[in-house]
Amino acid sequence: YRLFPGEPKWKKNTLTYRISKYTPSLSAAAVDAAVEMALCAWSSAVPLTFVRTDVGEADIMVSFETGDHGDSYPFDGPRGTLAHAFAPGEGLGGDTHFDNAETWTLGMNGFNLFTVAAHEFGHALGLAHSTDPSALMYPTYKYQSPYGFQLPKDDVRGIQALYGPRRTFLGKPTVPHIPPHGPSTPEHCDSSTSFDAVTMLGKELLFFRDRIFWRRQVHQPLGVRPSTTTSSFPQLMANVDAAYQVAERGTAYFFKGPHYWVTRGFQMQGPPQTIYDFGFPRSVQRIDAALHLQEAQRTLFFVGDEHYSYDEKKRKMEKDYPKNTEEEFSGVNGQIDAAVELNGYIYFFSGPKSFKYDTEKEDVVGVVKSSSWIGC
Amino acid sequence: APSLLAATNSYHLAQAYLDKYYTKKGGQQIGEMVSRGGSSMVKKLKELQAFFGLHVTGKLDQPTLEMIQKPRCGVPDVAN
Repeated sequence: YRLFPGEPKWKKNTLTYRISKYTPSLSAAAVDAAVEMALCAWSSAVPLTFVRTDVGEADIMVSFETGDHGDSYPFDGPRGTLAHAFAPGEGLGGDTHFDNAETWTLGMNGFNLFTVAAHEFGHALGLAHSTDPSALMYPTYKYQSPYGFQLPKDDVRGIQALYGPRRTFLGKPTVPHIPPHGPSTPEHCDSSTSFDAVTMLGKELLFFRDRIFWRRQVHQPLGVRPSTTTSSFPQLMANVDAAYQVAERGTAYFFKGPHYWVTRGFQMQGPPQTIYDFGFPRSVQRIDAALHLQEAQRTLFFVGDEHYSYDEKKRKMEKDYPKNTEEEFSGVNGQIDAAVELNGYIYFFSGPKSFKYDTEKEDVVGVVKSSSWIGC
Repeated sequence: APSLLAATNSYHLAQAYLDKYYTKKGGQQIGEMVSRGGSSMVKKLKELQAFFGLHVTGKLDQPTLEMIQKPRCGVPDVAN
């Protein structure tokens, strides 16, 4: 690997990015997702956090440009130069430009945007070109699939030379150590345990938190094993906001920010799509929890202290929503982090608490610690 | 004649490539990677061949020409 002379780097660990101009060859949602996954590739190796903004000046301004676009490095039309990025610094520093004349794609028929963006963000973080042909920072284009992408060793060494390693380098599936002997309290047990998302997947129950998830049989809380999300859901690359399954269709939906992925079991069904397909207003940028009600064939989406109702049969959002959640589900207090319907009851997860809600009594009939669901 | 034309095209292609990726331009560091001052084309060709692990001849041979034609990142390669 190589660093820029003077080794410019960002002096903060949280960087903002903004996509200020898009390309006609890909949907905005696809560009958003590719950029997010490309940034995730780096944040999995170093303690950097990327926060997206849609207004004003961000540390990393991302745009698709044509020809001479004012930075004295004009683009050259199809092929040739694909993109460039500036070393860390004020103003132009970190900014990343893609040549609009190229055919950008999420696949292989054209130039894969994830591949080029991941390379360019290496520059925006302080890496120059590497002479290692296997490195992401090698100057010439070589397709990389975002699905299951692992940052090559040379690039990990380079970026960690600038920012040090992330506490747990999540590029490789590391399963937290569980004591070898029986039912002693597993390490992942602490009273503050909360979940980002809970869903059935096939016959299993999955609990997501940060970049880890636990899977268990519905009636068997012991022997729960944690895995890293990226080991089974490489496309997600990071934590999950919400998830639900429509058993009749055999499909599950995973939400992250304004995107969602459809899976059959653990098998992704294509690239990420935009949550506005469900009919959400643009004011909704992410979902806190999703709850599929099998009999009613509706899915409730929880956003802040409200929730929306989506008719799975008609495939559209129901009228008269959003509604206030506490008014609709008495006894369930606090923001809903996750929810799942099991054996006729609804289980709401809010921070370290899990509420068992009886839809007939229309009331909460039990409260347990969230962590008790993963064998604690 | 055709081979002469092809050779001329290759020469201009190489010249443009070396100007873009192996010549310092000053201003904001975009990839920073430029050679100090305006070295001759032969010297820059050698830098390119060394960077990509090609046989360092200073000549515009086939492997070098093939490398020059590959789509790539716009950030210059050679550090000063």
